[in-house]
Amino acid sequence: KKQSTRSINFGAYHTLETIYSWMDTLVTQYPHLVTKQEIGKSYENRPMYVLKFSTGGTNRPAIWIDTGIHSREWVSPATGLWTANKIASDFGSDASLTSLLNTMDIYMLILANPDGYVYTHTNDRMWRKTRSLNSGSLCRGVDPNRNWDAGFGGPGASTSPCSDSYHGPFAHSEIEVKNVVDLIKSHGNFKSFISVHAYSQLLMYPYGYTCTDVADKAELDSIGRAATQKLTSLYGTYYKVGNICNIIYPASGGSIDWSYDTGIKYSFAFELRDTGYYGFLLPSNQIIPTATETWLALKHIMEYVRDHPY
Amino acid sequence: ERTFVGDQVLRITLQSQEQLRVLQSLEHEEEWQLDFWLHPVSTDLPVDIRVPSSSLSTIKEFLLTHNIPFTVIIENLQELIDMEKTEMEENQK
Repeated sequence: KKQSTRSINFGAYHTLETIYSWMDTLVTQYPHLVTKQEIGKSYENRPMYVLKFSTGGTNRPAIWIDTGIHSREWVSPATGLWTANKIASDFGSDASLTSLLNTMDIYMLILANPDGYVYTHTNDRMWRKTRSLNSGSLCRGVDPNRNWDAGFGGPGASTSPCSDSYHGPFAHSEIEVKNVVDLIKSHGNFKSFISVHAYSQLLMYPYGYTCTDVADKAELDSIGRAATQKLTSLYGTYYKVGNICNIIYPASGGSIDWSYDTGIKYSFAFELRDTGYYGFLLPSNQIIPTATETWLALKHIMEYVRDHPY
Repeated sequence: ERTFVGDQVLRITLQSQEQLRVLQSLEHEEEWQLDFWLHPVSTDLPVDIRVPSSSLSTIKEFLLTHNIPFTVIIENLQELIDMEKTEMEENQK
């Protein structure tokens, strides 16, 4: 008997195997909307899958969403799971989402760092990086959000392989990063790139590698503020909005800086909620409230992208 | 499997630029093996640090010496991890 998508508990954390298996059930349940595509393998040879939500057409403008690039931020892929199900189940009943999917595709990478994610389940719950070997060092892994070709090796990234923010030997050295870069480049028609992290309740736009304002700052800031207003409207969760450099600190080699410099104007990064007591150990009963409020902001951004073609 | 018995997470709400500078200097302190969950970036945002049990008394003393107030948001990290694991196993069943 085929498993139904209803059998998964979205209010719980899951292993990589369960998440990958659930993707198949989602595809089975919504065969005319959802496909699962392998975009490559991780360092430890695990497949990396994107869920593609598409109603057809060729090379339509697309929106990218990735979750779980930092492996210990469990609420991020958990939110991704809920969101993927929301997109699939609301298509056809939510007029706005339906119109969006009638003109654009959505790509979701729910486990952007599969090796790290598995490692947090088996060896070290606090692991953040990839699991690649570093030549000449006993320390493993690279911070996959310091490894993109955007001010690579600049401020806010470490040269030490033992650091949690080690940028790696060269830009896109991490296969997990390169797989995404290759897909985005070969597709060539992404209009928005959204990376979901946890925690600290921020919605950010480029840049992180410099404190110089991006050309589209006013527009991105306005979108971000409107999006977080909607997010806040649900449970009162307070978000700050701004560019990475000013709102957190200079951080070079980040994904949304790369996507913006590649020409994807609507590039954003979320830092999801924390209750102020648990950090990366956000209790599972917070997953659905987190995902639900985040959806309001995500949807606002996606609708804006749909309505402002470029 | 790595364990975190007795590790605590401290939350620090910075009140001055001087305190910010003091905490930023801690980021380069390797001996205490601090894990910054939220980095010291401004007085507007809190700082969360996972402190290994072996460094707890030293870091708390350091903060008190510099008049930097803190609260313990996680008393024993391993307890939370164990609870999370148990819940996941039950859910898997």
